[in-house]
Amino acid sequence: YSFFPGKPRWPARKRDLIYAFVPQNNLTEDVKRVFSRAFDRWANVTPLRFTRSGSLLRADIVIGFFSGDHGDGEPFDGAMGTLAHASSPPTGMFHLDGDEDWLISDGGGENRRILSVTSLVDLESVAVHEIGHLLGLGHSSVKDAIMYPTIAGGDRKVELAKDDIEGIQHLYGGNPDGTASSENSSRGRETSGGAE
Amino acid sequence: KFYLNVTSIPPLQILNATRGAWDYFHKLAGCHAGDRVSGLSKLKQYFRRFGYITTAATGNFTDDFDDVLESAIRIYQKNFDLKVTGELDAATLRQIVLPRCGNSDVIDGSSDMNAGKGFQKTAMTAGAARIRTTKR
Repeated sequence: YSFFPGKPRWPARKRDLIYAFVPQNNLTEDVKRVFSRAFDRWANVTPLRFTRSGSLLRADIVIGFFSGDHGDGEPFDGAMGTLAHASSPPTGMFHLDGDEDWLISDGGGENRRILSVTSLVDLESVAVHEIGHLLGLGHSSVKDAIMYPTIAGGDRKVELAKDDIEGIQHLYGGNPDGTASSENSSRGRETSGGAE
Repeated sequence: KFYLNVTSIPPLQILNATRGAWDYFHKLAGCHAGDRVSGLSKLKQYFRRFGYITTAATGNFTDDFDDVLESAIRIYQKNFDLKVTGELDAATLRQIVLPRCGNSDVIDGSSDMNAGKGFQKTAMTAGAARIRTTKR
């Protein structure tokens, strides 16, 4: 695991983070649920809690789908290529490429190949990765880690690996209500604890 | 577009799966130091995009396989646990063309991607002019 330079993290007074979706995207509940599941995966292993809000003004994290140049100096490049990007704490910008074909099914908790050849991208996999950035993690060289920078089209990777959990717990500590820790997750089994 | 499940994807969508945005780089296979091949400038832009080249140049790269590119390839190979050859071998290109997160792997000219595995912090070295990186 790695961190951004200076190891930025959300301040101690900010353990309940609010996220909101850019209203112009008009996302369905099915899509929003994908993000909720992704946030839960990080909440299970940290003291952080995530709440959805309908108001951008209250939000710590703003999520939106954009195409091409969307004003942050990091234009998207159409289908495939770069899929999404996110800022380090405490900025809370989470941008996804609106030109991708996104799969939003609840594909279960396991990492697996969904299709052998496809340009379809599993949204939850990308969301879990980008939330890692929003919380302060950089990229990892560990191939099984969520924070590994690449994902093949048609792959689903949503389980936090030991490397991810060690990294995030270095920043925030573990979930005081749960049992999930890097000790009991060898390589990213579904972690227990929290609401689960 | 959003697809609720795999069965909702039209068969043609699967058959005509979009080629990867960087499949073009496959044609650079086998290039090594000293070569001049059309397309290497685009590869340099790719490496600059993800922090492996920190020159302040704004895209005016040449098609020369120079020290800057070789250094970038070596750091990339270390970060992705590939054999460090400094060349555009098949394994490296297979990794480069995969869809990926838009965040940089190397930030401010140094990389910690491998830090958790006991590697030393990898400083950008020979040829990679360290001037500044873009702060988002």
